[in-house]
Amino acid sequence: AIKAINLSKHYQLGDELIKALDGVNLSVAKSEFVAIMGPSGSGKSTLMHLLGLLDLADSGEVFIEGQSTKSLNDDELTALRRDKLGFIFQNFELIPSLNASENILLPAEVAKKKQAGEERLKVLAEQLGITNRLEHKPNQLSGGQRQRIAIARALINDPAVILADEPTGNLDSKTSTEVLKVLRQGVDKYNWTVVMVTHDLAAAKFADRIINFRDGKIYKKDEQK
Amino acid sequence: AIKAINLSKHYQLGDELIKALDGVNLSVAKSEFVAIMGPSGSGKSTLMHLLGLLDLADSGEVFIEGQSTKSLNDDELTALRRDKLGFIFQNFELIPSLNASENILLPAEVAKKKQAGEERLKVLAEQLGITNRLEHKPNQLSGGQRQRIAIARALINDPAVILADEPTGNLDSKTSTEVLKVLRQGVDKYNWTVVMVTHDLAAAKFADRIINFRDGKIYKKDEQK
Ligand SMILES: Nc1ncnc2c1ncn2[C@@H]1O[C@H](COP(=O)(O)OP(=O)(O)OP(=O)(O)O)[C@@H](O)[C@H]1O
Ligand SMILES: Nc1ncnc2c1ncn2[C@@H]1O[C@H](COP(=O)(O)OP(=O)(O)OP(=O)(O)O)[C@@H](O)[C@H]1O
Ligand SMILES: [Mg+2]
Ligand SMILES: [Mg+2]
Repeated sequence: AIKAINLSKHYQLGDELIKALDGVNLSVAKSEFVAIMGPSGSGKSTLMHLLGLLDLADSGEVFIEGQSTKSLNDDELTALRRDKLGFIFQNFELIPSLNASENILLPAEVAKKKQAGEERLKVLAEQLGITNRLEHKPNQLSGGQRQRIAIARALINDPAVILADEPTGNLDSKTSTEVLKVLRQGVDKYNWTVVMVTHDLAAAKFADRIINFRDGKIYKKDEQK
Repeated sequence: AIKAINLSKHYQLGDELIKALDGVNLSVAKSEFVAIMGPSGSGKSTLMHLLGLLDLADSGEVFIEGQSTKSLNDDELTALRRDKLGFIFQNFELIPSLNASENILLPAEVAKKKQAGEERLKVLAEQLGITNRLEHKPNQLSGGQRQRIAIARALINDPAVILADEPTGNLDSKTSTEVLKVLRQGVDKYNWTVVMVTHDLAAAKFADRIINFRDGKIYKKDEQK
């Protein structure tokens, strides 16, 4: 469902070249749940942003459901993100002026699926334990509550591919398990494809396989082409 | 070194009353390392903000090194924070326009201890693995690198009391251990007092005792007066 071929991305800072991604090959099948683990600073979020079409690689290609994204223009990329992808950001990226419910429903509004979204919201809020916090703005919520709003927002349209960047970092173990069960159930029952970055081995074990990342590359033994 | 007596704090949202803290009693001795664990939304960050004099309780009192903070004015609170406390925020709160080094040195500048701070910065950056990222701005850093900048900033003046709100949530286990060792060493060698909120039991085990939190209260069995 989502594939990366020889992805590379570097940053230039003054006269320093930082190779954030150095030739990444990754293939995730439909209805597969993959976990990515690796040291802080090794390139995981950079990879996730390229997979999520939020950023452009310097070289290499991303395929979504078999379709190459290399030559798509901005409108086409926006449509693809809107229709196929759900992204859970490591730092949440909630809109401060909107309350939790409004933040969560944003993708449903954009995709013109607001009514379905509102039904879905009830179910998700229950599963994630945030039903009584939907009127709060982000600055009136705890760190873990904000994280769960970001999670619900990514899932509101039941997208084909979910990219989760460290979705349980601010959650206690009971709440983490609830979140991971929602993801696992989505894969098993509704054929979601999930790519999850995590630093927590217990979380990674909910996935079908674990990919190890280091210095902008996937370990040779975990590569798939 | 830091004490809370019967602390309470509520929030009013429309006609809903939220009791974030409901009579918290806590006493941490000098050179003690205490971990606080509890469910997401249970009031831990609220407690940390009161202990750090960043917010005012509705009732109850905070004591820093035996001194009551209840009747201090704003200037006195600012001076106490500057001279005695180091705070690691759950969401980092870095200044976007400053690079890592400038962010870290901010408390040293404020306390007029810039030279000592620059020496200290070299050591801390080494211990936290961020030496080659000091020129980067926050948006040019990974989540875990930002977290380590926030940690270094809290420690730059060797404060008497360090309040760490989930300091390892974005770090892989190896880097987490490095951070926890810095805190542990600070307590053992330099007599720091550390209060750390964490969702990670492995991290909590670096502390001398673990306090369990729930629904705005400390478990009866973990209370100390
Ligand atoms: N805009 C930028 N300019 C320069 N360097 C950058 C920029 N963005 C990221 N980097 C660097 O690229 C590397 C990879 O960053 P990335 O955010 O992908 O790491 P990560 O694996 O997600 O880490 P973490 O586990 O801490 O979240 C880091 O070393 C980071 O400092
Ligand atoms: N400004 C506010 N207005 C209303 N409610 C608030 C406000 N700030 C926090 N709350 C509520 O107070 C409760 C405690 O929040 P707090 O941030 O202390 O939780 P926490 O234990 O740190 O959680 P986490 O582990 O998720 O970080 C939460 O239920 C939160 O929704
Ligand atoms: Mg990251
Ligand atoms: Mg918190």
